[in-house]
Amino acid sequence: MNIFRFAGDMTHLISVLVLLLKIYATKSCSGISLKTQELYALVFLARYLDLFTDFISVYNTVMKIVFIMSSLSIVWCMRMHPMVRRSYDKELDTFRHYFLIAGCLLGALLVHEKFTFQEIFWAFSLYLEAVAILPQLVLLQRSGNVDNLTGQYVFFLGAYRALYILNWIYRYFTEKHFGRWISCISGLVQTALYGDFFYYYFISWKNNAKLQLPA
Amino acid sequence: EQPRDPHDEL
Repeated sequence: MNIFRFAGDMTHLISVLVLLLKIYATKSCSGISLKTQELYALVFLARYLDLFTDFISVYNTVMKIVFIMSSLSIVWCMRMHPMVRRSYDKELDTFRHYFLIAGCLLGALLVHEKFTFQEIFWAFSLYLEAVAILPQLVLLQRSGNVDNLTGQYVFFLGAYRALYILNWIYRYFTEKHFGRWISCISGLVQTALYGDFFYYYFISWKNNAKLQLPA
Repeated sequence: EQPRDPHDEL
């Protein structure tokens, strides 16, 4: 474990807590893409299949359970909670995310570390995580104004993967056999997708203005 | 057979 990875995990956790806070405190999910949340729930379920078979550390197991439970509870809230579901921007959140799932599944069948059930789902979860933010970014562009908590949620979500890239660079230079190319490449793609969001987020922060994404 | 390297990252 290195500081970059720990900081990345904490930033990821903060992003999930910010989202839960927003939904719980405001009883609203306006500006949040249900499709991105469903994709994230799928990412965690597909990646943590080894939750009961490989014990790595208490920290690892606890964080896996937290991510699975939080992502499922956000999806449940947005679908079932009577107050929250009313504020869901159904007509704006129209990204066809099933194509993302199909594409990533096909990609995992073609490019993986080993042709085993667990490894294919692991590669699938990495590819899916790289593109899972797309419905959310499209929704933000469509809804134009971004409320603070949603902006912070997306910002922390992007920052976590950027910290992981530093972690992979660190591990590449400190561990002789570290060759996780699937993680690195999908992580780079994922962080790149946040590129324009980070740019507008920084501009709005610098001008102390409200975050406006060009439609 | 080398033990399967469990993915230790989240």
